[in-house]
Amino acid sequence: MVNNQFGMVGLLTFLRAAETDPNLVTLAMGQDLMALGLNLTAVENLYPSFGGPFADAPARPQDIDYNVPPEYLINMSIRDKLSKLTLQKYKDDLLFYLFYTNVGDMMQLAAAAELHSRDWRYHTEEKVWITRMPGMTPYEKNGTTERGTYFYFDAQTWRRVAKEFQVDTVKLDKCPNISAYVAMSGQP
Amino acid sequence: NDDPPGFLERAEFLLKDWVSIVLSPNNGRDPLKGFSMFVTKMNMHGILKGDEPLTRFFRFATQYCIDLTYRNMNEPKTKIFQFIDAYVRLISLLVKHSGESGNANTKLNLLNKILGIVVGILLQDQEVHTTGFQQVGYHRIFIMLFLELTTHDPVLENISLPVITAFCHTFHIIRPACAPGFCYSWLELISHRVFIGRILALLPQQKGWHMYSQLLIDLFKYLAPFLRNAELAKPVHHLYKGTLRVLLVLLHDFPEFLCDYHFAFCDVIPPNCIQMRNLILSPYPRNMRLPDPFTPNLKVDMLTDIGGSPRVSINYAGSIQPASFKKDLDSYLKARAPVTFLSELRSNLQISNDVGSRYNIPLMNALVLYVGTQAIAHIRSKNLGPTMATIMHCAHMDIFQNLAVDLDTEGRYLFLNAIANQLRYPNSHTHYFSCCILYLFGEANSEAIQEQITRVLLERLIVNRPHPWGLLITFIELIKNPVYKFWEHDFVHCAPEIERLFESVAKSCM
Amino acid sequence: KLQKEHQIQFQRMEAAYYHLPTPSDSERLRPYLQRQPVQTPPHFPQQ
Repeated sequence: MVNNQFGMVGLLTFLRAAETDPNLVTLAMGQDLMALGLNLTAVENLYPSFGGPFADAPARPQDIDYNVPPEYLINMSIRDKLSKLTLQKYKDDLLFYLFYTNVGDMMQLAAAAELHSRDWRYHTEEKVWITRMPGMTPYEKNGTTERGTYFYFDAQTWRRVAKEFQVDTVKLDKCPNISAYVAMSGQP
Repeated sequence: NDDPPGFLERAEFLLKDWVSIVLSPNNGRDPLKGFSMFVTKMNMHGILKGDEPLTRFFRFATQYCIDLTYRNMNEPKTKIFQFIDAYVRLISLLVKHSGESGNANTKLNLLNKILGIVVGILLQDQEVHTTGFQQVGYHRIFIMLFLELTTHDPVLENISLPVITAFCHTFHIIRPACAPGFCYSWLELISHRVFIGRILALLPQQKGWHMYSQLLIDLFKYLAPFLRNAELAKPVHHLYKGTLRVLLVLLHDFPEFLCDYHFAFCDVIPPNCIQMRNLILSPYPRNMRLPDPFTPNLKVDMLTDIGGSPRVSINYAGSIQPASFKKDLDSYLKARAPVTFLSELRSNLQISNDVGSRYNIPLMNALVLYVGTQAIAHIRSKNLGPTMATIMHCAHMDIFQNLAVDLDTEGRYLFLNAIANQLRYPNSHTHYFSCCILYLFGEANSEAIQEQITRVLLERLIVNRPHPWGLLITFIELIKNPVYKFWEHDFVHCAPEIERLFESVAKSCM
Repeated sequence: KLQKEHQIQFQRMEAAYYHLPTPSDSERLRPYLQRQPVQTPPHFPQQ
């Protein structure tokens, strides 16, 4: 057989080396390109929301500039008059908006904390926000499991939907500890 | 050097004055009024009195912005970005409003001057600071200037092609090989969603495609020496992964672009970057429906698209150098003589005696593609299509068979790679070269040739997806057609891992 | 082995690797709703 790097033995040697050296795998076997944060099955073009070569996710809608009439660009003249963000004053709808559109941002945590304070709970497995229907107590309780009618927030249709289901309260997320995240991120 | 006395003080005063104008709340109501008043001031201070004071002003202002970034590295970026964005606003307004409204030259001359100044400062900065070089100031200037000059505006729309050309030229000058400390920012800039949209989608008649291909070639050329090492250090891996993301966006949104320039890209991608090369070779035109390569009894030569000639936007025939070699090649293809041409072929391709870099790869690739396309034309002239019967016994196959036999293992590997680089979507090149490589396997006079053909095809198949359609159908034919007696070869069973690999690939193929 | 020219390139690239560009470097300033990237829990939406 060809006894250098250009035959089957050469390929075999490289593959065997790659088994023990993860650094060699990248070129030997390539990588799963579906895991680079791009929706390669999307029908629409990817470039308009491309987050950049080093981003794990597409750009957020609020980060994508659009050509608006210059009269719309009023930030400079009103920014000193804008009131501070006060999540306690906002309706649930806006809080959900902030939660779903500020992925990977402190704002997402802050919105989650405020929703939690309003008795919404984030189900860590179903990945939806749920809350008990007002005035409704669970009609079945068994340890950490309860059964009843709840509202869940459907982010696809953007509305609260009433549904009966069984909830394992262990799987409901606790309130995010904002100060701990702030300390970890090292940001003001 | 030798700024006139007081010039720097005046320039600093003007720059800071402009920034405060931009940041003032009243500016939003009538930005042009503020600009107009500022231009008057610039005139009063002599900045607009000629090319020299203008150049000095921009050189000072750019350097001031960069110095600001170095002094404030530990501060939030908002502060320096406010300053730089205001400076960029001044540049864009000056470019937009300079000269007569219908005269683009004044505007473009000014833009090119300023881009040249920024580039000059960047390159000098890199030499001065070396590993202490900070990219953020230059990154901000380039991206904000590009965004400002490509907004929807009738004046700017008229000069959009030359503006984009100016930026492409600038990015080529500061390509990673020349400014490695800027390489990550550079990739961000050339793959910014607005830049990609402008250059690949919005410029009419694909006028930006060639320029963008040059930038990608710059990127591949830079990565090549590091990727050849196979073991990727973290900084290299990071840049490589970013490159893959960009290629995926291009594969998804602009497959025709990758199709058109695949040849130029394969010239500069190292042979061991198999997945990246597959990314370049896998795209197909969006209006094409690819038949499932695993369809039983797929009749490739009956496919509607198989006769179509793919566009190759590179003058590969012109790459066959020297001219005397090209002349001899054309003579041989025409007359199938003299036979000595074949024996001298190898020496034309070899450039050194160093193992691993013996051969002129771009010349090899060009030779293979040129001979193949000449062969297709020759077959077509007889109203035939490429089949095993039509591709044999001709000058073209003489050349390919001679290369397969006469080259050493390294040269043969590169030669076979050049053929495999044409196994893409259904078209006449894919069809011809698929027949060609199968013919070389079947007619091989030594098992080494068959082994290396198998190696070249297999290594392209065992990496993660994507895989070019032409590669799949060729390999399927090789393992399924009893004519090739594929499973009887010793190299198929040389090691348990290899056997398992073949079985696994064959299982998914069959 | 890397040629000297490529070794120098690598050194400069490696230095740049420790202060990579961030997404906000290419975005307009947003004084009102600035980015504050943070590692959110994995069960939160990631896109």
